[in-house]
Amino acid sequence: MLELRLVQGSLLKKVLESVKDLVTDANFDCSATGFSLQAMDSSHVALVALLLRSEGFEHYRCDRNLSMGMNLNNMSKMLKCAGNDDIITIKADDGSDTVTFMFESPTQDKIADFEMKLMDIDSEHLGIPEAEYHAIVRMPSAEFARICKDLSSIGDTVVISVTKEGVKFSTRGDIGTANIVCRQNTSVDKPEESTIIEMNEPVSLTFALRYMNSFTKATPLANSVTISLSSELPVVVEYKIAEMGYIRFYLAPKIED
Amino acid sequence: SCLQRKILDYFGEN
Repeated sequence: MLELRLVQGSLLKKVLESVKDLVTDANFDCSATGFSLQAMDSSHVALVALLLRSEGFEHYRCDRNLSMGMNLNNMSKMLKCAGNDDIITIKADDGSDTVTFMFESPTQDKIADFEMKLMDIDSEHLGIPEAEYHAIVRMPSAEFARICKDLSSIGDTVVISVTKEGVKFSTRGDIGTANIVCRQNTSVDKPEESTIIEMNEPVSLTFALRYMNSFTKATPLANSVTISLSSELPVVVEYKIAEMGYIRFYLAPKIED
Repeated sequence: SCLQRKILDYFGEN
């Protein structure tokens, strides 16, 4: 038996909107730790890892570990029927091939339940090691989204370079080139508007902008985004989900042929 | 030209 009650149902709606274009089908894993997902895009170039910790739910009952295969487009269709202020409860019985999403309006005057068919998904679970990164950049998520969108109108790839001068986002295309440098800025009153660069050593990596733009669909989940770079690892683009956990996108770099 | 690496080039299966 599984019953997860999320008062801030809009979080789940936002999570779905941020992953459904990247991943078609995925297993949601439910354990005592929380509600999680790990899935790669169909090209195996990007990976998404989501964790919503059990403590973040108003009610969290998960009698035994359960993996539920869902088509994310269908799940999104169902969650779009929930109001932004609705409380969402996810329910499933052991051995059932369906999951139920229950939506309650804040005033309890409307209660809806949507039952969705589950599917068997054969997916490998990857081991992601704890790692030291050469550089970690924290910046406003809206700023990062703007940069990715702007650069994708010029080129297909972005070179992200971190030096002690700051973080530089560069692209080139048929019409020309573009460089955007963001310097460390901690003087602003609001911490979420600051840009903080931790650099152990300079790093420069090239990524497909199409994937970066897809990751920025998670912007509504967090004011800040953290970009962790190392020359030996995929970049990690992380959006913290307030009080609950995170959504992390991993993207393998492009390298010189 | 650039070669796109894959996630599996970095992370192994659990």
